[in-house]
Amino acid sequence: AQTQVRLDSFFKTM
Amino acid sequence: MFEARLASTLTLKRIVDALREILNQSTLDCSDTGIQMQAMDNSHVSLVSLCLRKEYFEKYKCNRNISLGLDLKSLTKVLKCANGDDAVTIKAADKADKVELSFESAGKERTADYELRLLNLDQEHLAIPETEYNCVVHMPATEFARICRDMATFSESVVIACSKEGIKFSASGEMGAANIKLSETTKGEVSIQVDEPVALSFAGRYLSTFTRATPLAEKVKIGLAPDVPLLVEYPIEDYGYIRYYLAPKVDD
Repeated sequence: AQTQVRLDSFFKTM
Repeated sequence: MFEARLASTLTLKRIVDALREILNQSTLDCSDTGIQMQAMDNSHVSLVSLCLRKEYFEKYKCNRNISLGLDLKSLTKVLKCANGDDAVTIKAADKADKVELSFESAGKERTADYELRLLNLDQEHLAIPETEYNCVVHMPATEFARICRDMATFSESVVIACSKEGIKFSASGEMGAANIKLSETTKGEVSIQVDEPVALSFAGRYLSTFTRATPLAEKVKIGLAPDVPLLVEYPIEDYGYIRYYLAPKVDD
């Protein structure tokens, strides 16, 4: 099975 | 005071069409260099980033940075009132609670003005890091749309594997499996630059959503690197772009 990664871990809030 | 005029409403319609399936509401950040917008979808899996430089517009004036919070459904309704070949002027006063859209027919004999209420959106800005993509592929935008559509028939997940031999899209599900491979063409419709081969898995329904931008550009650029979001970029003439980012799926 696969898990969908979220973008929050790549793009940080400014 | 903000004022921007485009010779044709059609491109604006196309831009909004490319955004509205991912976002319901969004803030346009207008400055003296142009318009920018970026937002994630509700599930924080994809991000869309729009950039339109001021040179894109027939007329562009922005004395002071201004943020316009827009409901894209409402904006679509207003744009439906206009013909594609109407010129459109977008205007907003400083600290305004509304934006004005004026449409002028090609022969200038008909003008129509609409006001849209602005929203006060609490939107976070994300820093998108500069990424060196190991694989960069350019292909006709219609070809990419076709592949995404065909993959969706087979599975929710699409594996994109890129090597010097080409770019391969694969999907397998209960019905069976699909594999589409594109090699570099001598005429340059498909170009493939590879430093290191990459293979990643993505949710096909997001890829299909991105292809809403197909009418905006002849070519689409795809950037892949290990364990980072996929980049799908549609240029808007020479004056801007819509970039979509999609987080990969990983094995448990």
